[in-house]
Amino acid sequence: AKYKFLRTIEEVNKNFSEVFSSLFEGGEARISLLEGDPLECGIEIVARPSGKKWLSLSLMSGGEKSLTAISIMFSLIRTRPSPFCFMDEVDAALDEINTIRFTKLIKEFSQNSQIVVVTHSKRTMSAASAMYGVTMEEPGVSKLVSMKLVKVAD
Amino acid sequence: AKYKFLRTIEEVNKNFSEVFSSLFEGGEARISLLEGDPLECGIEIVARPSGKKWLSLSLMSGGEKSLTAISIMFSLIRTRPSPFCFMDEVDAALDEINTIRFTKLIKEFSQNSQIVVVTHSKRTMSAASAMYGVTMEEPGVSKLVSMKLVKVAD
Amino acid sequence: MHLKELTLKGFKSFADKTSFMFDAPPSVSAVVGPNGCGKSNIIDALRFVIGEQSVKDLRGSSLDEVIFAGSSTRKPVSLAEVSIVFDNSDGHLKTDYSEVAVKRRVFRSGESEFYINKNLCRLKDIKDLFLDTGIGNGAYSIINQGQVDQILSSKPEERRAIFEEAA
Amino acid sequence: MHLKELTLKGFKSFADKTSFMFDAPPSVSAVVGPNGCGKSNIIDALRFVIGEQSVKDLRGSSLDEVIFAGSSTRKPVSLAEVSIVFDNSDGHLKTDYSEVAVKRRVFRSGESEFYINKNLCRLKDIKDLFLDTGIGNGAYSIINQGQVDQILSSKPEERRAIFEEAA
Ligand SMILES: Nc1ncnc2c1ncn2[C@@H]1O[C@H](COP(=O)(O)OP(=O)(O)OP(=O)(O)O)[C@@H](O)[C@H]1O
Ligand SMILES: Nc1ncnc2c1ncn2[C@@H]1O[C@H](COP(=O)(O)OP(=O)(O)OP(=O)(O)O)[C@@H](O)[C@H]1O
Ligand SMILES: [Mg+2]
Ligand SMILES: [Mg+2]
Repeated sequence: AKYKFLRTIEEVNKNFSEVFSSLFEGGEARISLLEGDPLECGIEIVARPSGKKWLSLSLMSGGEKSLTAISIMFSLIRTRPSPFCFMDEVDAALDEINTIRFTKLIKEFSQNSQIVVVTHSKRTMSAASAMYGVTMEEPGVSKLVSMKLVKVAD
Repeated sequence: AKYKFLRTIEEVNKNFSEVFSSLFEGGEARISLLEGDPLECGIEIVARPSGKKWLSLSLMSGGEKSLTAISIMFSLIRTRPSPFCFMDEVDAALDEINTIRFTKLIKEFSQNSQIVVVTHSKRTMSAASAMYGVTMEEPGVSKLVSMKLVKVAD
Repeated sequence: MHLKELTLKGFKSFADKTSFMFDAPPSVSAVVGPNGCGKSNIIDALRFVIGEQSVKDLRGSSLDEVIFAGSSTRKPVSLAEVSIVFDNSDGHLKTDYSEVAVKRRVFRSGESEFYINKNLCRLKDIKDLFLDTGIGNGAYSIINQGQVDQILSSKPEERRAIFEEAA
Repeated sequence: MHLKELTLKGFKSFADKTSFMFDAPPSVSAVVGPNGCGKSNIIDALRFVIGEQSVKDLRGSSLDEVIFAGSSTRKPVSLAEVSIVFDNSDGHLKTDYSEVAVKRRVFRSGESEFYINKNLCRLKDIKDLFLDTGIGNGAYSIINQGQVDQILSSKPEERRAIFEEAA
């Protein structure tokens, strides 16, 4: 079990470094195990956006934190695929450029997993091949008003 | 001191009910003191968007929570004005309609307080009479690139 | 193995039976609508039906809070029901069925009932069904609103759970 | 009484001296720019100069973390300095000056220096200056990124502080 966990961390780390550098167009990031028993010790995450120095995660900006966390989530999915991934407004803190990079990433991962995103962003919506419109015409009662299949030209 | 606090809570409550009903175009909300010594007891917040029932705050949506919290902040400012109010991406969870209602609110409060908002939203930007553009041309070094004064026609 | 359908009835703001049909991969779907219309409630319904035990992750303080509580035009109902259907042609879910339907009901008493293909079962059976499929507890396959940064702000020891799910 | 100017030098990503000039009310200003460019750092600078004691509210784990740490093209610096200038013609700030400048410096050692109109003073003097003006600690006049909902999720007893500030 110990060996399995170590090997998983190595693989997640490799995927994390790749996804991060691709989303941030440069920079580097790693996850690693801290001191102690691999079955109990903490997991450290460090990240350095391109052109910047290695600083504590807490000093990162809102958008940078979102992208870093999204990179971890996708590196876990790449390591151990899940049939679907539901994300609720994970793009809320992203500016336009990073939203576009995020949509490229989810399109890539949608090859093997069903990706479902809740979003208010038109950019993110444009990456979808299906849309579920939810409304509340009758007060307090939710209703699905449209399930559009949209062929999106890349 | 006890009397002063009770009177403050009453005034904040009055302002909160008004700001909430105006932002939510209906609905009702209150703050009140819980059981016990007014100088130590907790403060309860309840809210009911228009058409919905009184439910715990935790069940509210992301946007509804933001609007409710914004209502509390502004009811505090109305009760005891501060010269300025700096808000960092408080509109992140708001849809377009609620963003517009938020901008109406900040314009109203800007009469007496300097309002400064950090935002990615074009709607919110259009409510500003001055814009500070921040960039990082040189990696890792922030720079102010523009301080535009914009006369905004209502 | 992929998701085919998710159906909500009496769950939070979905008073009426509402079904969402999903395409097989490759598939990117967007759920859109105004603030407070019910989008995140759909995410809660998914967590609920795959066996979420923490009411906090369903945004409630007790399980009965996910039952439609009524509105200005509707009375409350007495039970919430969510069902999910999987295409299991590749046998990824540990069962012989090529189509697997999981259903969960909760009553005002707070009691839950679980079904696999219409057969009443226990929560344990649901957990076993999803074991090693990447779905268990939605550890990294379901990200709630406002929670994306949580893995960064949590303590190093707290983070383990999500990595252990992948191991 | 209103804000006239906020100046950052060596504070977080603002390696070079950068000044922000503010209009008197009525005034709505927007701070815009890409992710990570430094917008929230400006908010941190405001908290810092009015006497914020909690490094957590400045997103650091120690006070020296607000000093420009260098970049791929620049060396770190040894001190961070933020100054703020108020128009005090209405005497709202408890001082005879019609223009009040508050400055704060922090050094690598973590020590802070405070100045009111170029005179070295103590943190206590800054706190006294802002007492009863609605600025103290920015309780409700400064809302950090991601913090807007906090008043709703905090426990009823924890919420008191922000209401006491208004009382
Ligand atoms: N048990 C319940 N009965 C009736 N309504 C409920 C119940 N639980 C939650 N709701 C309602 O559901 C609404 C929240 O829905 P949800 O969180 O899905 O919104 P949303 O579409 O995600 O909005 P946002 O874009 O703001 O995040 C709230 O207005 C709440 O009143
Ligand atoms: N002491 C420091 N020295 C150098 N750079 C720093 C320091 N502290 C923070 N930074 C940098 O400042 C950047 C964050 O800035 P900030 O939080 O202001 O971004 P932002 O403009 O608010 O972005 P967002 O829109 O994503 O919220 C980080 O990239 C971080 O590396
Ligand atoms: Mg939501
Ligand atoms: Mg920011």
